[in-house]
Order: sequence, then C-alpha cells, then structure tokens
Amino acid sequence: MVLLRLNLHGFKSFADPVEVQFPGRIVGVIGPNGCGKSNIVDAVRFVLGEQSLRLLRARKIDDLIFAGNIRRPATSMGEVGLTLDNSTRWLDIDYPEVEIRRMIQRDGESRYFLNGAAVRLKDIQKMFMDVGVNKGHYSVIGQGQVQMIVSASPEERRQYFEEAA
Amino acid sequence: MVLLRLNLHGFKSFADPVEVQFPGRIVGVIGPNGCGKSNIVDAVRFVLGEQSLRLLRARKIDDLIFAGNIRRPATSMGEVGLTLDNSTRWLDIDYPEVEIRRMIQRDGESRYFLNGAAVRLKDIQKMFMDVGVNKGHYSVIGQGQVQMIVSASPEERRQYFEEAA
Amino acid sequence: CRDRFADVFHRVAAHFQDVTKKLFLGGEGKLILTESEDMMESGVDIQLRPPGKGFTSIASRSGGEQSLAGLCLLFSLFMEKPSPFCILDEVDAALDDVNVGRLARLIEEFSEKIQFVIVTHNKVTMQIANCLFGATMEEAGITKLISVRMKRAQEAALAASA
Amino acid sequence: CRDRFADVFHRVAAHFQDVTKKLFLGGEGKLILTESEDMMESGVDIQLRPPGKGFTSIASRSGGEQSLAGLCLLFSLFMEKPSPFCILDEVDAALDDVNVGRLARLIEEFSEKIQFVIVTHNKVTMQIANCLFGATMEEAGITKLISVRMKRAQEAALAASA
Ligand SMILES: Nc1ncnc2c1ncn2[C@@H]1O[C@H](COP(=O)(O)OP(=O)(O)OP(=O)(O)O)[C@@H](O)[C@H]1O
Ligand SMILES: Nc1ncnc2c1ncn2[C@@H]1O[C@H](COP(=O)(O)OP(=O)(O)OP(=O)(O)O)[C@@H](O)[C@H]1O
Ligand SMILES: [Mg+2]
Ligand SMILES: [Mg+2]
Repeated sequence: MVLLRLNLHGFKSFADPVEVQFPGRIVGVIGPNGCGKSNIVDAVRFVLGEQSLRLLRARKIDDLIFAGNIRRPATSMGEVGLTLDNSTRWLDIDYPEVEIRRMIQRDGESRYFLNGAAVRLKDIQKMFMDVGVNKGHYSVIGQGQVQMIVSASPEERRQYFEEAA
Repeated sequence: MVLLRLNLHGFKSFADPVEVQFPGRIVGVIGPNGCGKSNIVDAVRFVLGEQSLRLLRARKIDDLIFAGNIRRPATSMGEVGLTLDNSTRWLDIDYPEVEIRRMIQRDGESRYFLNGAAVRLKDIQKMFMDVGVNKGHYSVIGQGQVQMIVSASPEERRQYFEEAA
Repeated sequence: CRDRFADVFHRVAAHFQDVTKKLFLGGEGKLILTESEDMMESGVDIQLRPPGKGFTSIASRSGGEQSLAGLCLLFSLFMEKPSPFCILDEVDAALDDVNVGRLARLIEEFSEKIQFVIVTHNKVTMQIANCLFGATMEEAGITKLISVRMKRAQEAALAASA
Repeated sequence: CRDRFADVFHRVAAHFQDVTKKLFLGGEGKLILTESEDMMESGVDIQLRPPGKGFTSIASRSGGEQSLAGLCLLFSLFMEKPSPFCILDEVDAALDDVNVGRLARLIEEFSEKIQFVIVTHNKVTMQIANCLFGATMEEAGITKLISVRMKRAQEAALAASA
C-alpha cells in the first residue's frame, strides 16, 4: 500500500487546498459529472512528471492552473504533492515517506521537489523508472483509454508494447 | 407511434426468426454484453437502406449475415423487415400498414420489398426522405456516436449540419 | 452551398440553446462558427457553460459534460430534421444518476411526438420505458428476445437511486 | 528494436491469455502479430472468443466485449511492467452487471499486491472499495472531497444487482 495522500492546490478545479487520502488497498472516488474526479487522475500523472499536455487533458499550460470562477480570481500557479510510503525502501531513497511535489506557473515553468528539496524532473523520473512507474503510463488508465486501445490500428497498438519494453 | 414491429432472420446474430415489437412510445431494450442489442439497432439502419458498411459495424458484406456457431452453419442470406403504422398516411403510400423488407446475400446483392412487392432502393429512400427519415441518419444514434460528435474537429462536425440540410 | 448551411446552422443553434438549458439546469450551451466570415469553410465549435461555471469549449469539460452536450447537439439536429421515431444506443453510459434522470425526462417530453427505442444498461433509464425487452443468447451466438417485467426493473431502479 | 518488442510481445500475449480466461469465463483472447515474419513492422491484433462463440477480431465484437478485451490488454501490459499502484478512471462504463462483477473480482485479486484508486459511477464497483471519497462542487467550479459511508452505497448496490 504505497499511496498515502495526494495534496492539490491551484491545480485545475482545486482552487482551495484539497487532500485525498488513500487509506486502503482499493480506494473509490465517486461523484457527479464535472466535479473533479478525472482531475484527480490528471494530478497523479502530472506530479509523476507527465509532459504531454494531451495526456493531461490540456491544450495549453494555462489549462492546468485554476482558471477562476464568477467569484474567485484565477490562481497564478498550481501545485500537486504525492506522498508515498517507503517503509520497505522500494524507492531507492533513504526516507520512510517520500513526497514528490510539482509546481507549475502560467509561463509554463515547472519546479519539482523531493521531500522539500528542489530536484530536477529527471531525478524523479529515474527514481520511478527503476521501479516500473514510468510517468504513470501503465499505472494510470484514463477515461476512454480502454476504447482507444481497442479502436487503434494494429500499428498504433504496437506503441503500447514498445513503451512497455 | 409509427413503429409496429421489426422482423429479423439471418441478419447478424439472429440465426432464427426473431420479432421485436414496439407496443409503446418508449421501448426499452436491455440485456448482457454481446447479446444482440446493437445488432437490432444496426438492423433498423440496414432495412432503411444504409449502404455504408462502417455505419452497419461491418467490414465486408458477409459480416451482416449469420456466420454460424459451433452447432449451426452460416446462413446464405440475411433479412430484416420493419412494419410501420401508416393509418395517418404520413407515408405517401395507400396502405394502413407499411412493411419494408431488405434481403442481402453473401455476394452482396440486396433486394428490397414494399408490402411484398419488389422495389428499388431509391423508391424506399424517396418515400422516407419526403418525411425526414434519411436512412436513419438522424433517427439512429449508435453506441459511441455521441462521443464521436464531441471529439470531431469543427470541420468534421460541419458535415452533420450539411446532412441535415 | 453556403446559404443552406447558414440557415441550418442558425436553426440548429437556436434548438441547441433551448435543449442545453433543459439538460444543464442552470447552465447553457452555444454553437459557434469557427469562421463566421467564410460560411463555405467554417466548422462548428461547441461551447458550454455548466451551472455556475464559465463558457469554455467542450474540449475542456468532463466526460459526462461532453456526453450531455453531444446529446444536445444530436437532438438539435434531430429537431431540425425530425423523424417520427428515434433509436438511442447506450447514450447514457457516461452520465451520473442526476443527469440520467434529466435525460430521461427530456426523452419523455419528446416522446409525445416521437417514438423512442432505447438500448440501455442503466436502471434509471429503464424506468421511463413503457415496456422492456431483453436480448439473450441461451444458445451461444444466437439472439432471442424475451419480454421483461417492468416491476422488477423499477424496484431495482428505485433502490439504486436511493 | 526487434528483439525487445518480440520478447515483450510474447510475455504480454501469455498474460493476455490468462487474464481473458478470467474476465470471459468460458471464453479466451489471443494477441496476434499482423506480420509474424517482420517483427520490425508488425502491428498487434486482438482476437476474442467469447464463451460459446468463435474466434474473431475484436472489431466485430460488441461495445462491452471490446471494453473487456481492451481492459485485459491494459492489465497484461501492466503485468509486464508492474507498478505498486494503479489508477482506473470509469473503465466499467460499457459493462453489464455480470461483467462489472467479474472485473471487480479481478481487481480484488490484483489488489493483494497492487493498490487501486478507482473512479466510478457504478454501484457494483463501489462495493469492492475499502473506502469511498466523493468529489463535490458546492462552490461552482471548485472541487472539494468528502468521505462517503460505505453502508449506504453497499445497500444500493445490493438492490441494484438484485
Ligand atoms: N484549469 C481549470 N480551472 C478551473 N476548472 C477546470 C480547469 N480544468 C478543468 N476544469 C474543470 O473541472 C471540471 C471537472 O472535470 P473532471 O473531468 O475532473 O470531472 P469528472 O468528475 O471526472 O466528471 P465525469 O464524471 O463527467 O467524468 C470540468 O468542468 C472542467 O472544465
Ligand atoms: N454476422 C454475424 N454472425 C454471428 N454473430 C454476429 C454477426 N455479427 C455480429 N455478431 C455478434 O453479435 C454479438 C452481439 O453484438 P451486439 O453489438 O449487438 O451486442 P450488444 O448487446 O449491443 O452488447 P453491448 O452491451 O456490449 O453493447 C457480438 O458478439 C458479435 O460478434
Ligand atoms: Mg471524468
Ligand atoms: Mg451494444
């Protein structure tokens, strides 16, 4: 059970700080259409270092940051933190809990932090690639992704295998 | 309430003759995955004269005719009949009930019948186009079609409007 | 040709405003020409303002919001070129219970003039059917149809929406 | 490069056979290379034999059958490159109640080694969650999360599957 909690603030529809806890082996997320469930899924990809705007369901960087509503202004940046249990040291880093945090600004600049210390994207990617979590490409099955692999041409489908290599 | 019944025999998974009745204003079709619900929808498009294999979820003509199972051989042809109530003469033909029937053979040849009399496809198309039923293009919303119009490009979406013109 | 498209577009856009107001209680939708100067080339954009939110292109909305807006457009095209019947195949797949209920009420409203055949797995949608037929495959690969009692489906739907 | 793809392909194809047997009780699936001679260019086809039916390409199957097969492939790729957690967003949308139940049992089986976060509207799927969180927007456009009692969801699910 490695996921402990996900903290979001300023990311997409999370204008206020929200903490998602993962207290069990199977955690369910439910709620009405348009309330932010898939935004939570996007946040996990985001904090794991996803660079493709398409996979983050965004057309420009701005789309990742809270755009404001009738009463509240847009925020200038968005931030997501994912805290993982590392008591078994499955991640090659000497901490019992590991928090990865990513902040993004409207100019597109992203900053990454590992337990509070500034790091580069590739440090985070390396740490995860060693244990099979590649930007969440296999760990995250997004809404509609099942239909996509079914309707893909045999050649497009090959790319999924090449990514798993 | 113009739909009276749909008769299928040899079309897709309807190896044996099946009659679907439409005794109400809102008729529900339910059942497990893969049992033939969308095949009924395809049958309506088919009998209204649909020529596009893609819209009939077929890759070749053969796919429209019962392919056989472990115990039963494939059939040589498929047939669908749709009977409509014409007591208000909404269709420009002097019968209180109108039955359109379409038979298709493995060589691809289709035959059309109006109340038992052999007619050409364009006779049926003309009768329906005058009352707004154009091969079921607006009357039939297939599985996944809603998502298609949403993910279409603005230019692709224009075609839907051009068809409605 | 350009005039025909322009006429159809404006009428369908008017229907779209009305239908979206019904499906998005407190919200609304707009159809926008991508090239308002060039009717020969213009595409059609879908903009949506769900209740309380701002207008954006449909692309930045959730799966269920997109589904509802797509249905509004298909219904608007249908109102432009109406037919006495309409067949819907699992159009409720992405919707939450409240939206399934709103769609069901819209279908009931249209059913005064249009006869519907609705394929669904959703127990709330099943409630508006006058009669239900079940597709089964007792013999593998061969479809049979059976009549299904409304009462049992209704009880399940009432419990499911509780 | 060709050897790597070939190795990955064969291992994933083996997983696919096992997983499809679990999701299609009495049925099975196969992954087929489109160009078995030319590993540099070959694409991957999905063939499916639902219980009692014959083997065909996934393209001639129903929406729900395709969905189930697509999930089997994604799980098979996942087994090739496992991660300690897996996030699923509304993957049950096209499934009937029996298939939702089979998917739920498969997830429970995997959950011994993998932690799952599952977004769903389906009351049968909700039953396997140890805990439920509800995303809400009391203030328009702003997401809040609340804890949801399992019991009420369970009662609704039991009634829905009755
Ligand atoms: N940068 C942003 N600022 C404000 N709101 C945003 C931003 N990005 C996305 N949203 C909004 O978040 C809302 C919720 O999206 P999300 O896709 O998470 O819904 P969902 O709960 O998954 O719904 P469904 O059940 O329909 O899939 C959408 O209306 C979307 O427009
Ligand atoms: N020509 C044919 N001969 C025999 N079987 C066929 C033929 N064409 C299609 N089928 C089969 O009919 C089955 C049912 O298809 P259909 O798409 O109608 O299912 P459905 O009830 O809509 O299911 P779902 O709920 O998953 O959408 C499929 O397994 C398909 O392979
Ligand atoms: Mg979603
Ligand atoms: Mg179907």
